[in-house]
Amino acid sequence: SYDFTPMDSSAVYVLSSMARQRRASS
Amino acid sequence: QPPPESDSLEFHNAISYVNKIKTRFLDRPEIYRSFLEILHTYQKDQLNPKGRPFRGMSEEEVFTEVASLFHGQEDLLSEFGQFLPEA
Repeated sequence: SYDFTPMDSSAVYVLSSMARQRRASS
Repeated sequence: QPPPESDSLEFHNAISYVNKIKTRFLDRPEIYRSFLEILHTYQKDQLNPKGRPFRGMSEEEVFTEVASLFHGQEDLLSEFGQFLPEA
């Protein structure tokens, strides 16, 4: 189970958008 | 156009990674907080309008900061490198 704070969620958001950007540029 | 499954895979990987860091640094929450701050600084810079003379934090700088934060936790660092777009 994921017990995430809003800070955690925004970290997840940043990381996954970084990964998407990486995929888009590869 | 990439299939939507890739998006959810990336989202899932990000959740697992954040969980792993939280768990690893349970005794040292200040490290986890610093990691979040680095990500937020990076994200804020990404949202700046294009063409600004000062671009802010580069991918390389983010990696350097995270490397010094995760010193001795090579697995976390190499996993972080998989999220970071090529500088």
